[in-house]
This record gives sequence, structure tokens and C-alpha cells, in this order.
Amino acid sequence: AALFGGALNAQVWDDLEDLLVQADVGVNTTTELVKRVKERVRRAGVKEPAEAQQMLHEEMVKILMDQDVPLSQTTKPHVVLVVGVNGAGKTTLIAKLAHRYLDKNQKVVLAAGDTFRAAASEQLETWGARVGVPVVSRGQGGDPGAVVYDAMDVATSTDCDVVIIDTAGRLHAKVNLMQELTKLRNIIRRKMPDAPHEVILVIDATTGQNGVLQAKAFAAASDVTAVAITKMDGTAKGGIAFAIAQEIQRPVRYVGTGEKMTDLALFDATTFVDALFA
Amino acid sequence: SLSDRLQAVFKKLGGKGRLSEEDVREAMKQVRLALLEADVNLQVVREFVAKVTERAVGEEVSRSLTPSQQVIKIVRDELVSLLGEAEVPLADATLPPTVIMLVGLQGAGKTTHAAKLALHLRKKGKRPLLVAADVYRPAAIAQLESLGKQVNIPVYSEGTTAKPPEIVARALAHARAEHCNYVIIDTAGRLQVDEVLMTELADIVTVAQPHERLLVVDAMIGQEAVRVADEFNKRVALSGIIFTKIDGDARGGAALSVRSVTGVPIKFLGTGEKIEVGTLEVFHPERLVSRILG
Ligand SMILES: Nc1nc2c(ncn2[C@@H]2O[C@H](COP(=O)(O)OP(=O)(O)OP(=O)(O)O)[C@@H](O)[C@H]2O)c(=O)[nH]1
Ligand SMILES: Nc1nc2c(ncn2[C@@H]2O[C@H](COP(=O)(O)OP(=O)(O)OP(=O)(O)O)[C@@H](O)[C@H]2O)c(=O)[nH]1
Ligand SMILES: [Mg+2]
Ligand SMILES: [Mg+2]
Repeated sequence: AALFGGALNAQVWDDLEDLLVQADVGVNTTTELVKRVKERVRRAGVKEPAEAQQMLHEEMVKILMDQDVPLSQTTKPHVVLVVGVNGAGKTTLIAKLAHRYLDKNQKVVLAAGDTFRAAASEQLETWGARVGVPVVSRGQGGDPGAVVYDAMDVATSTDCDVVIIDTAGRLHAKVNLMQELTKLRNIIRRKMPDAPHEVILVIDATTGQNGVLQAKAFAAASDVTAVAITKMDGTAKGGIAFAIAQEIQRPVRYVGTGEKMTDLALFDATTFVDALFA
Repeated sequence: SLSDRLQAVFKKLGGKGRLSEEDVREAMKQVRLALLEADVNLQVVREFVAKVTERAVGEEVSRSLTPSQQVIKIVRDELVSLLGEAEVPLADATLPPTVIMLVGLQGAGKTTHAAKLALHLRKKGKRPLLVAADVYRPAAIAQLESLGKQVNIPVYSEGTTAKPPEIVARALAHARAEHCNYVIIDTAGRLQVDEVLMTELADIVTVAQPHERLLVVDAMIGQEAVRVADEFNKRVALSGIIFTKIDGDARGGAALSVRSVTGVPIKFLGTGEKIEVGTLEVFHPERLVSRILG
């Protein structure tokens, strides 16, 4: 039955729900959001679908803004650990971050912590050369802990502002690989008490509901501090970001918008939500 | 799980001799929820639920099954039938080499599966050649060469200065000279909306005339799977799908989406990072049904 008079009827709500589900917001999050907006609409006596949609925008921005914490860089070197499942875009993100820091006249060193995958070190080394930053690496088969240790030494001894650590992609369902990640994080911690200062979880914008499980597992294994959503230059809306933000209560900081070192945007909740409805 | 949810639905409705339309509709709400949570595309879910509803309404409740088990059986059967046949074979050209081309979004697993396919073919007594046609991604060629070396399979590459269609043309000539009967082309990841790169793909097709054009899809992909598969299919006329990273815990509903929008068979499942026997499975629909239904 149409709860509202005029144009704001059940069909409008159905259409809004469809839009959110198709953007990978997920059924549960969508239901929660629509429930909240319907309540606001009822209390405010809203009659126009456009106004209801605006309220939905606001509720969605709120989910993301609630997690917003200003980025702080107080220690030197500032240690950044980059984690996530296979193929999400970690290595490419690191090149982009390095470029951004360099642009701000900060001294950067990269750690090729993926010692497992074929040509992973070469890939980061190629990026390092292109961006203009040194890369500490030991090639395939080495111990990731040793690379990270070396890189942090290099960062300290060469007075670097930032050290960014690449890790091997890993499916979060693989317990041994997640334990390895915790071990790596502990090595960093032992080397420098407050490090890593940032742990960035990289999420592919095309990810479906599995993204929430990824976030949960990586947060538990490595204390994720922020999320980066990559491949937003595709047609995916990255709607999984809402469920992730709520699940691990962390901000989205970065958005990958392409394959070049300059294709990095700082996350803006309003822009993100606007794009979802575009 | 879906069976728990359906049992709860039917408990409320009580035991009956036939599945009424209302009973079925109530049950279908749970099926719809399960499929959406599994990342099956919304439109595909609607069509699937409509089909299953039609089959279920008026069905005699079997004496050996409870109503919820009955509905689950119908859902499973329909899912198996939609996911497609098991073990659809790879092309085997009468005039070798058989050319296989791998395409798909960035990071889906193309390079890894090019090497897996090569190993699979060699184990079957074939003589494959891998072709490094990704000139964009840093160290992509090194990656394919490293994987090829691991399993002792030759890789044809020309570095990053030549254009992919030209590399592929010369790779085919090389394959013929070396009597390779299979050529597996690894292409760069690309967005289905990238006009320049999608045109490049069509150019590679023109040059290589691949007998197999396989779309490589990551099992964790969400709603967008339909749009991606549809566009790749329109531009490249796919012959098969490789569904990767199913060794993770993604429900993999995208398999149903991709299959129903393209009608193309899922030929392989990727289940592991290593290039070894066991990380490339020949497709069996049952392998995906339980995980999709949760
Ligand atoms: N279009 C687009 N492609 C991207 C973006 N970020 C990364 N990629 C591409 O995605 C692919 C995978 O990127 P990588 O950086 O290798 O991903 P990764 O997480 O390090 O992968 P593994 O180390 O194998 O787990 C590459 O082809 C990148 O060029 C992005 O924002 N947009
Ligand atoms: N666990 C698991 N990892 C996989 C599987 N297939 C590929 N990977 C990993 O996923 C990541 C991406 O694989 P690639 O083969 O580089 O993907 P790609 O499609 O060639 O990537 P681009 O060339 O950048 O588009 C790598 O870390 C692989 O090791 C799989 O079936 N299971
Ligand atoms: Mg990487
Ligand atoms: Mg590749």
C-alpha cells in the first residue's frame, strides 16, 4: 500500500532500493538505510521523491563521514603498510602514494614486501624508477620480514619521511596467510613501537558482498586504519564501501581512478555518493 | 543458510499436500535474499526466481521431502541447469595452432591462468606457446616469463615497444615455425568501457582469429559482472569463461550472472595462485551451487 500520498509511493522506494543493491550496497545495508530515511520522511512530512532521495544521500554520506578521522603524520619515518586480496591494486596504489608524497617534497622509500608472486618485486621496482623513489627488495622467495626490516633501516638511515610497504595479495579465507600478515605487522611494531602508522586495506570497486568479509579479516589480522577503493574509473560504484565502513569503523581515504601514478584522488564522501546516484 | 531460512518459512505455513502460490512466494523471498547476498545480479535474480516460482507452484509435495527440501531441490536443479554443462572441452583446431585468448578486467587472474592453461595442455600432450601481449602493466612480461619458466613452457615476447596486434601476428608465425599446436595469448587488463583498449582487443581478434576467447572473471565481483561480461561479449564474441579465486570464500553468484547474460559456457575454475595440477579445475556446476546458495 502507498504509505505516502502523491508521487512519493512504494514504487519510488523500490526503485531507490534497486539502485542501491545494483551499486553493491548490499541488501542489509540498503534495508537499514531505507528504513532510516522512511522514518525521517515520515517525521518531516516529506512529499517529494526528490526530497526523499536527498535525505537518502545525506544518510549515506553520514555513514562514511562518521568514520572520518584526519590523517596525521607525526613520526619520521611514517610507516605505511598496504594490504588486501589478490589483484585489488596494492602495488599500483603504492606507486600513486609515493608520487603524491614526492610531489609534497617528502622523501620516500618503498619496500617490496611481496616476495611470493612472480615478478612482484620487478613490478614495484619499475614503479619506483618511474616515480623516482628507491625500492628495497630481495626478489622472489625472500623473507618478507627481512625486506621490511631492511627498508625501515634504510628509511631511518637516509632520513626518509615515509616508507610504504607492499605485501603479497592474499585471500582472507586463508588462515595461514593472514597469520603471516600479523607476523609481518608485529615485526614492524618491534622495529618501531608505534609503527605501522597507517595500514591501508585496498578494495577493488567491483567487489561484491565478499568485501565485508575481507575488511573484517584484514582488520582483525593487521589493525587496518583506512581503506582505499581502486578501479573507480570503471562502471562499478564501490557501494560495498558503506558496509565496510560500518563493519570495521574506519575511513575511506583514497580512491584509485586509473592505472597512471597520477590516478589517485583523496576520498570525498559527498562526491562518492553523488557518483553512486549519477 | 538457505535451507534453515526455508524451513522457518514453511514451519509458519504448516504442512500441506501441494505448494500453494503464497507458500512459494514466501519461500522465494528467502531465495532472492540468498542470491543477492551471493552477488547474483538483481535482474538475473528476478528472472531466476520467476522461473523457479513457476516450477514450484502447484507441485505435489513429495512424500520423501519436506516442503522446504522440495523448494531447495527445485532451486538447486534450476541453478545447476542455468550454470551450464560440465566439462565443455577446449577448442582443438583441425589446422593447428589452436589459438586461445584471455581477456578481462584488471587483476582478474589472466596472466596466472594463461600459465595454468598452458600447463593443463602440456599435461594432455599438447605443445603450447604463451604470448605476452600486455605491454602496459609494469613487469607484466616478466611475470608471464617467470611463470612460463616455472613450468617449462616457452613464452613469446617482444618487450613493450611493439603494439599488441603486431606482437600476436609474429607470435603466430613463431608458433608455426616451432610446431606449437596451442597458442595462449595473455592480454592486458582493461575496463569494458575503455574504447581505445576494447578496440585494441578487437584488432587482436582480427589478427589472431582465436578459436577460444575466454573471459577471466574474479569470483568476488559483484553486481557489475553483468555489464562487464555483456560488453566483452559484444566486442569479442566470447567462447568461454574462467572463474577465478574460488579458493577464497566469495559466494560467486557472478558466475550465474555472467552465464545468463552471455550464454557462454564456464569452462574452468581457478582455485589457487600456484601454477600446478589442482589449481585449474574443469568446470562442474555442482562445484558452485552450494556456495552460491550459502
Ligand atoms: N583501471 C584501473 N586499474 C587499476 C587501478 N588500480 C590498479 N589497477 C590495475 O589493476 C591491476 C592489478 O594491480 P596491482 O597493483 O598489481 O594489484 P595488487 O593488489 O598489487 O595485486 P597482487 O600483488 O597480485 O595481489 C593492474 O593491471 C593495475 O594497473 C585503478 O584505480 N584503475
Ligand atoms: N588465490 C588465488 N589467487 C589467484 C588466482 N588467480 C590469480 N590469482 C592471483 O591474483 C592476482 C592477480 O593475478 P594476475 O594473473 O596478475 O591477474 P591479471 O588478470 O593478469 O591482472 P592484469 O594483467 O593486471 O589485468 C595475483 O596475485 C595472482 O597470484 C586464483 O585462482 N586463486
Ligand atoms: Mg602487488
Ligand atoms: Mg596480467
